[in-house]
Amino acid sequence: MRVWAVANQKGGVGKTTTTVALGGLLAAAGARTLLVDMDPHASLTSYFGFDAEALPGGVYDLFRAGAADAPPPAERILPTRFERLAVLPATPAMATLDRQLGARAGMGLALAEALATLADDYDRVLVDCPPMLGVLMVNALAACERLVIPTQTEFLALNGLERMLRSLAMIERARGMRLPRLIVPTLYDGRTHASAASLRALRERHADELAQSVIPVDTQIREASLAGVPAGAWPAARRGAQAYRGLLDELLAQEA
Amino acid sequence: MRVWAVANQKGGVGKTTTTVALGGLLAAAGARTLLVDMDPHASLTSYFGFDAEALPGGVYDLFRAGAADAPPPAERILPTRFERLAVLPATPAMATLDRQLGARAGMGLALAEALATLADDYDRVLVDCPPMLGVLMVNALAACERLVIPTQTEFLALNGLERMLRSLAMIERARGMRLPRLIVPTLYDGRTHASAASLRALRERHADELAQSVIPVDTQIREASLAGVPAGAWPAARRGAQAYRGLLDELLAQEA
Ligand SMILES: Nc1ncnc2c1ncn2[C@@H]1O[C@H](COP(=O)(O)OP(=O)(O)OP(=O)(O)O)[C@@H](O)[C@H]1O
Ligand SMILES: Nc1ncnc2c1ncn2[C@@H]1O[C@H](COP(=O)(O)OP(=O)(O)OP(=O)(O)O)[C@@H](O)[C@H]1O
Ligand SMILES: [Mg+2]
Ligand SMILES: [Mg+2]
Repeated sequence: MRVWAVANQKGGVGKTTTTVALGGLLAAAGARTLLVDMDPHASLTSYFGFDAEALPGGVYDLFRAGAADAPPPAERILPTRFERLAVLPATPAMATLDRQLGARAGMGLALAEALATLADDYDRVLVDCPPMLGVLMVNALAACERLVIPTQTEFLALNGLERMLRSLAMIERARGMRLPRLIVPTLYDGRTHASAASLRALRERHADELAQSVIPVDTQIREASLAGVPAGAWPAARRGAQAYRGLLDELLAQEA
Repeated sequence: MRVWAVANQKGGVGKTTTTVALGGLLAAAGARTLLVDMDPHASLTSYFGFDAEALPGGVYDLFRAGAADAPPPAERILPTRFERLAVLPATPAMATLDRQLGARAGMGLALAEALATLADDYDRVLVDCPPMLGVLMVNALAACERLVIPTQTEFLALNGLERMLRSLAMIERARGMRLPRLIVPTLYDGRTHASAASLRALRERHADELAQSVIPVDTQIREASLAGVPAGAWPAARRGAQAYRGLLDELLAQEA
């Protein structure tokens, strides 16, 4: 079982879209794939049509693992209408976790421990992160072996990337291990100067960690999310799907 | 002094862009305007060219108000190159506040108390929020008299809006007061079905709280942020600036 996290503290850069797109392609290629929604805002959970408010639980239960009535993680997993693609959903209660857990030690491994119990059931796990450094993102970084960092090709998001990399360095120091990562340019619009300038800046500053694949702005990707279908399985999203296939090839090649 | 907060738990919907655009227009119209950056990711602080990592402090100090060495809020405010427009900046340390403060009572009013000390210095205050429900957003909601909720006109963001309104209802119940709010459609792209369908859904579901102004996708708005200039002061961003002027007129009319 291989675990990838998709994270960036900057909001709206395509984290959820990327997690779903890569997960959809892996499942279509035959891998038993689990998508974990670590964002209390539950975008990934909603993407597949689930009502996060109405669910009995999900990721939140991983943090109650010691409690007598906490179900095993497998019990909270929901199948989707796509073969081999399942979701461990988010619920709004997760927004209170940082305040509840506070400085309590040892809560950084709740996800890693839960995924260990699922190792025989899934080949691939992709973890979608919230746009905020906190216990939920820290758990995702501790549980994954590779990090995908979607970065919108424009100014405000480039600053955000520097901050994300600094937070990552802080977490790596605390854990004493380096996390392989791949920065993925997203929402690229070749018609605008700001997008092209940002991509050039990314290539100059982060050449060794930057994906070759650039995910273009593709309005059909939004249509796909309206329909609850991963970008790769939405025929009209040709450009976006092709870019995500290229990205998946790069990630798999790095693993070998 | 009038205080507006700009919030939505969904990431990347235009909160920072809206805060800066409205603040720039208010300052240009003669109001002494303070922009408060409550997002540890510090997008608003970076927008004006400040390096959040290098600053001595900012919003973080409001939460240390009791400490002997905590400076008065006014000391942390930075002028911008735009007349009558100043910034109370964010720093990355704010990301630890939820964990540090935990369930400690009474930390929901740190911003409101700080702004009270500045009442004679500013006519207008605009507060930019992080994309996460936590102590920073709760402070912004407690300190403001009106809430602006930018909502991207597409599917994932519409779900996010419902969740934001539920969180708001929870906070209003706890505080025993209703917060006037205005939902602002942003990043509208009339060429796509998803955008038009989302705007129709917004008009059906939230007619009484929805702004008449719709902020269009305008690539010049990104150019403006690259240059560190509010959208209204960037001549090429005609469409975006016009929409933001319309929005400001609506907000001012509701106040009267
Ligand atoms: N390549 C693309 N082309 C067009 N639209 C896109 C693309 N990728 C993402 N989007 C749209 O951009 C918006 C933001 O994407 P998404 O929600 O995946 O970002 P996120 O980083 O997960 O946001 P958050 O910070 O809220 O978790 C969504 O409306 C999505 O449909
Ligand atoms: N009307 C617009 N037209 C084109 N681009 C826009 C518009 N409004 C915002 N943007 C761009 O969309 C991106 C997201 O905007 P912004 O950073 O303001 O959102 P946010 O809600 O503050 O994000 P976060 O959740 O990270 O705080 C930015 O790159 C910004 O330049
Ligand atoms: Mg997301
Ligand atoms: Mg912002």
